[in-house]
Amino acid sequence: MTKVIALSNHKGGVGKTTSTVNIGAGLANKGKRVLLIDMDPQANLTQCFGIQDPEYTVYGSLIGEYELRPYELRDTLHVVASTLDLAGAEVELASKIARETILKKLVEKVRDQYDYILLDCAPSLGLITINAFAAADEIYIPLQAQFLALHGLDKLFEIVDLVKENINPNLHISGVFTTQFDGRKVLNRDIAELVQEHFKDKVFRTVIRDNVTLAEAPSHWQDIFSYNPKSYGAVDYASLVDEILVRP
Amino acid sequence: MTKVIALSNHKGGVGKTTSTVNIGAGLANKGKRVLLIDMDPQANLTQCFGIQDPEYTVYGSLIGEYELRPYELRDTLHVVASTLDLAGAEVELASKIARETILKKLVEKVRDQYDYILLDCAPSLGLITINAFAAADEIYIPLQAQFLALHGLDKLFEIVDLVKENINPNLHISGVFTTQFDGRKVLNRDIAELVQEHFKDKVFRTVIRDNVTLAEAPSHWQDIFSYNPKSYGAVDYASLVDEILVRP
Ligand SMILES: Nc1ncnc2c1ncn2[C@@H]1O[C@H](COP(=O)(O)OP(=O)(O)OP(=O)(O)O)[C@@H](O)[C@H]1O
Ligand SMILES: Nc1ncnc2c1ncn2[C@@H]1O[C@H](COP(=O)(O)OP(=O)(O)OP(=O)(O)O)[C@@H](O)[C@H]1O
Ligand SMILES: [Mg+2]
Ligand SMILES: [Mg+2]
Repeated sequence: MTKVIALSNHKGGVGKTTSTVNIGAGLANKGKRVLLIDMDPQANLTQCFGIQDPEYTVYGSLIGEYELRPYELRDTLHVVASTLDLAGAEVELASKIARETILKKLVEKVRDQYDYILLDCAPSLGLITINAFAAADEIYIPLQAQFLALHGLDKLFEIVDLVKENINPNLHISGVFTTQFDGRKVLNRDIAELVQEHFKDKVFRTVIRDNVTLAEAPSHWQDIFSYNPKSYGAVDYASLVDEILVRP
Repeated sequence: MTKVIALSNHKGGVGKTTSTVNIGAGLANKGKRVLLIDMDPQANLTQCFGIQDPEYTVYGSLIGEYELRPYELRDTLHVVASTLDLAGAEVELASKIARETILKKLVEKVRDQYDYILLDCAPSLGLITINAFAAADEIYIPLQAQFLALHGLDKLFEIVDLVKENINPNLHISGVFTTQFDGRKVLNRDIAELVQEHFKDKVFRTVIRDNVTLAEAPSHWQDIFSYNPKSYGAVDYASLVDEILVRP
């Protein structure tokens, strides 16, 4: 039973891309067949795997030039690349019929080839992210344990509810996890407690610690497990992957 | 001579809001008359000053309901608040005549009341950010010294050139500064060197260090100078403000 999960939070820099890369790689290392789709015009996910000037991108598929054309990095890990041109898609798709469900139709054609499909969303709640929500079964929210990161989530809940009522009744926020956590900072500890109170059973037990190896790995075009398997980053994401695998 | 400066970088979480708040407060402390405009639907700048459920926002002004209506926090520091509704403005304004220069016309009416007008942009390059570029004289780019933050700047340069050629010939990127810098991390030192090589004389000498007090101040609704004037954060932003004041 394939799971399609969107990693989303319109607050910038909270670890959406870092999480998509390393949860994806972690699941693939456990033998799961994984597809990652870069839904961000910044194309950070694409860069993390060293894919340069991709010939096929999610943009080409969204505007109807071709089906999803993933790059096959390993047997169990494929990536649909992005491009800066995706930034123009919001306007280009705005007048298309059923503009919100273009990605959903593309994903349905490949779903059964994968166990997990992860969608790395941009820091926005526009039409491209709405396409991701329409195609997804679940949403994971990476959350920095910082004051500014807590606000604005109401808008995310509002958009999720709108998509759930009008387009995708399956959609629900199923997981929240804290990223870039530094136990020495009182601020981080305080906010992490608030997150636990607010999201209760949706919160993963694993907390992703602040760890520079996670910021270094992308420049080597590697996920954290290939770059430095003994680092805190690798330990934390491996633990998160174990929790994901046992979720219903 | 009023300066209108947009703080922009579509990479998320690099310190745009933190910089707008603290550069603004630093300039106001030096007796300059400062207006801050929150151009982000997340309304983080609005939250940093404790403005809750604002009656007047930049959204109301952009859709033509009223002129810019700033909150007067001090004699020399005013803020135009934002709201989550601003996220809908991209679509609402898309069909308006001269949609890119709506903010420019609003700003022109108040320019002479201020010495500096700072625009805090969202992590995107859509119509709202283009409005900020059309209204601005200069752009400052806060840059995290991380690998992922370096890519994608090409798109920013592309959009700036488009606005410069078609709407605002004055516009130019005048300043770049590094944020969240941790001298112990080799990655940060390496990237900071690349930034210096790439941007040359546009780079401010001041580097903003990674300092948790900057992340704590917003939850107290204070800028860094009021919250903890002896912190690294206050020292660094004061030094950056000094550099800004002597720029032509
Ligand atoms: N746990 C961590 N420890 C240290 N650095 C991290 C961690 N997670 C992410 N980073 C770094 O922080 C920056 C932001 O992370 P990332 O780009 O994954 O966030 P994002 O939410 O995808 O950003 P955007 O909103 O721009 O899409 C990156 O430079 C990344 O390398
Ligand atoms: N120099 C710094 N040291 C430590 N923390 C910082 C620093 N600058 C910003 N922060 C924290 O990092 C997070 C991101 O900063 P901020 O929200 O200002 O970035 P942004 O670019 O405005 O984000 P967005 O893309 O979401 O608009 C915030 O929680 C902020 O408090
Ligand atoms: Mg990202
Ligand atoms: Mg911001």
